[in-house]
Formats: sequence, structure tokens, C-alpha cells
Amino acid sequence: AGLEPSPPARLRGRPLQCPRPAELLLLLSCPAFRAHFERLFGDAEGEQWRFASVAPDDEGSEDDEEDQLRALGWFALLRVQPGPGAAAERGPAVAVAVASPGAVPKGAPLLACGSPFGAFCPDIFLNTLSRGVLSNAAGPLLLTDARCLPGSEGGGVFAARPAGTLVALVAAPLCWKAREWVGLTLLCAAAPLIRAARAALGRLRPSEAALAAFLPPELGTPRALPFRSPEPSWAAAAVLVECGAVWGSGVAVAPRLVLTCRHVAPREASRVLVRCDAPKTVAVWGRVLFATQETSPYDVAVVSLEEALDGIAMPVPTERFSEGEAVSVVAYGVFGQACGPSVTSGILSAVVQVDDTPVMLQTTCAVHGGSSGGPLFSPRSGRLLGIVASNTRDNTTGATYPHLNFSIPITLLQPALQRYGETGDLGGFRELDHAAEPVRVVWRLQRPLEPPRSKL
Amino acid sequence: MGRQWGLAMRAAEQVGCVVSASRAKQPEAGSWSCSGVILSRNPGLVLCHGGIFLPFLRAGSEALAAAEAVFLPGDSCGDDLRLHVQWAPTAADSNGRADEGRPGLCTPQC
Repeated sequence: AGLEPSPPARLRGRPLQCPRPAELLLLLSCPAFRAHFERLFGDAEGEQWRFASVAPDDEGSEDDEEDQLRALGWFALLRVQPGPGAAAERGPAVAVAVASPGAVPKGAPLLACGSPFGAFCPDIFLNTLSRGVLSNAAGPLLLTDARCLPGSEGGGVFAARPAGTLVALVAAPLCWKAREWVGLTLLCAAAPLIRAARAALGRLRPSEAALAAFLPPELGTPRALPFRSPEPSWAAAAVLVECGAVWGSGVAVAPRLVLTCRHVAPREASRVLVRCDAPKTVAVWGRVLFATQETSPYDVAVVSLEEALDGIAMPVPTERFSEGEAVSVVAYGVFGQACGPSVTSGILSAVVQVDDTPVMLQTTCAVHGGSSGGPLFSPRSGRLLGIVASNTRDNTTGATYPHLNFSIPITLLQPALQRYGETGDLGGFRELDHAAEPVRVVWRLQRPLEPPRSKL
Repeated sequence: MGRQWGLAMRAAEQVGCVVSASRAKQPEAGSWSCSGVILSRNPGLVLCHGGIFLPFLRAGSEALAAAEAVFLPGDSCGDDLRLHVQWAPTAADSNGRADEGRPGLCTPQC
């Protein structure tokens, strides 16, 4: 009932084709997708992973949920029965080109096209578009931060370059971990599904085997793609920080220096393990040089590494912020070590200032548990804007909002980093423990204190 | 990038579709639907999600659980499965004769 729309003021006004009968040729699965799914989400019960239901009833039984999990990595190839004007249909038979596996780099822009709520009001919902980036990839299992809704399962996800290349299909539009909505959509790469379809059709009757010739081609190979842009170099500076049982993210700001959050590495002198995935996977021990005091509004820690992180382009800090500019968070949230850092995109939604000094950044990027300490970048300039400190939780309802999050501006940390780099003096960082009360008020999400009013 | 997005949007909208599945003998039992992608127009080939076929599997969902299963043929689903695919017209369709004289015929009841 909640989906019943009011009379629309203005329909999208597109005449739709009549629903055309179709037959099921094949149900297809990608074994590699299922294997990666098992690895990342396999302990689904332990991690309390839940995925958007494909059944009409969201309050299904555990059996229903198990069935839906089984079906999550399955797709179907249909043949649409020709309409009366089929012979006169014009244009190329193949409707779309398919991107080769690995052709689209992490952070690349994507466009998801699906029909929220499936066949419900297609004149309104058919082909609803959503933009995002390729957030992460584990083989053919892809994740995007393009926002999709139930019913968009099976919808296509397309690359912006070259325009309209089919990258993947939506496997699960929504997922939750430990009751927190993870603002990512789970995808299955299209290329292995097409390959599986081609192979499977060859094992059916000759009339059906002939259909394989009409399946779309893969566009080039990863090494020779005309459109492949290298993964952004700034993304490589994101690292995973493990301190005892706690883990989070961080950013390498010098070959032997990592910034992270105090709540990730809270105790000075304690040992931490820092892992990075690009250009190669390495793990380096370090120790916490500095962590702000619990009373400081700035949730910052500095880690000194025993060995240098080679081959990583150190990020250039920004000197100014522009509200509304495109930003990306690169962090190990949600999956930790299991799946490299995720890239999520959004805009700089607010720059909170105290005495004309930026003290807090807000973004619309999806930020999850484990992202703390991860870098916030401008994808346009590649400059480092800050480090993620938290997302938002409503303590009254328990709801978490991944798309409202808070970062510490790098402009606050840069003088201390420079001083430490030049002299080895941590004094600049210690000043973070003495932030003014208005800054503390901001980070407590309180209203600014008003000057006392005279009672006269 | 703006032009690239425009081209990508057009390409996406031309191949996006919605697939619905129902039982021939029990339409009142409801329908299941999802999104899909048109891979080929002539012959019409569509790739969509497999979840909507769960209620129709002859062997139940166990058929999907077999680790080695890469594909299942169409007759894995019962004979009463009825499928329909709906999409927006392409530019060529709009200029063509397929829908001429039948305005409003496809307006679905919400």
C-alpha cells in the first residue's frame, strides 16, 4: 500500500511497448561470482548480512531468505516472441556491447538502469537511472555505490566510457550488515554471464544453439582496451590499519607515515599492522607515534612504519575546499582485508568553519564501519581533503546513515605533518588536544553556544 | 564527461526492460518481476535476474544450490510459467508502425 502513488502531476509521457510474451531459454550462474560471494559473504549469518528480498513478501521465513540467497547469483536468458512487425524491425540485431572482465577500473563512473519495484507502474519507473562508481571488485563480483532499489535486480550497469558498454547486472540492490544499511549495490559482471550463455546454448537444440551468434561481443581485452584508464593513483594511498582486535582504514602521507583515527589506533607506542593493496599487497609493522586524547574533538592518530611503503604516490594535500565539489572516499570499510579498499563517490556537502577555519567536512559518500581513517579525495584534482572520522547514527532509533559522514580537514593536520617531517617534533599534533570549545561543540553535533544574555 | 553520460544514458534506456513471471493457471497467485537487459533485438534475447523463477523451479531452490551448476535449461521450470517482457520503444520503433493506432493500449493498471 505504501507504494500507491498519488495521481501524478506529470507522467514521464513515454509510450511503452506492449508486454511481449517470452520463453525461458536458460538459467545461468557464474561460478566465480558464487565463489567470491561465498568468500565475502559466506559467513552471512555470523556477519548478519541481509540482501534485498526478491520475493513479494519482505517478512518471509528463514527458508525464503535462504532460497533468495541461493538465487542471488542466478540470471536468466529469455527469448522474446517476435511481434507482428518483427520482420520490419530495423537497426542492428545486437543491442549492446559488453565490457571485458577487469576492463573498468575501481572508481570509474557507472550508470545503473533498472526498474524499481519491477513491473509496478513501468510507465513511471521503467529504466530509472542512477549514477555512481565502481566501488570494489572481487573477480566478477562487483560493487557500486549507484543507488538501486528492489525490483532493479537484473538491471544493467553501464560504463560512461565508452558510453553504454554493459559492465554488469544488478544481483542485489540493497544489503545490510549487522542491521546497518550498506549503501552499496551488489553486481555480477556481464561478460562471464554472456560467456556462460554462449557455452550453454551450444548444448541445447540446434535452433537454440544458433542464438549464440546474437549474443553481444566483449569489447576488447583488458590489456588492449582503448578506453581503459588507469586506476587513480590517489586511491593507492589508502591502507588498512590493524591494532589488536580493532581495524580501520588510514592514509599514507609519507613513505613511513600513516594517518588514521584514534579509535582505530588509540594507544601511543602500541604496535599496528598496516596493509596496502596497490601497487602490490604488502603488510608493514608500525607503532602509534601519536593519538589525540579522548577529550580532543579530533579523532586522529599517527603511525610510524618500520619499513617504507614503496611505489605509492603520496597524496598532495589540498589548501581549500569547495562545497558541492565531487569527492571520493577510499577505505576498507565493510570488507576489511577480504576485498581491498572500496571507493565511494559523492559531493562535499558541507564545510563547517570556526573562525573562518574549516574544522569539519561532510560528504554524501557512503561510509561504513571500518572506513574510519580512510582518505577523502577530490577525484578531479587527486588532492587529499581529509580523513574520515565517522558516519552518523541516530541513537534514538539506532539507524545508521552512511551517506552523512564527517571528516577531519587535512588543512588542520598539514602544519603538524610538515613540522614533524622537518623536525621530528610532534608538538603540532599535540595542539589538536587543545581545540577551542566552539570546535568541540561542532564535533559533539551541538548547537553553537549563544553569548549569555543580559537579564537586565 | 557530460556528453559521455548522455550517450550512456541513451544506450542504457534503449536496452532496459522489465520482466514479469506468473502462473498460467493461477494468475491470481500473483506475479514476480525484475529488471532486464535486451541483448539482441532480432531475435529478441533478454538477460534478467533469476530470482523471479524460484517459485517455478520443478526441483525447488535446491536446483540452484549445486556448486557445479553453471546453467539449467528452460524446462527446469514448470509448464505453467508465463513470461512477459516490456520495454520503452527505441527511436526506430517510435517512427515505425508497430504501435501506430494503438495509443494507450499498453497503459498498465497500477
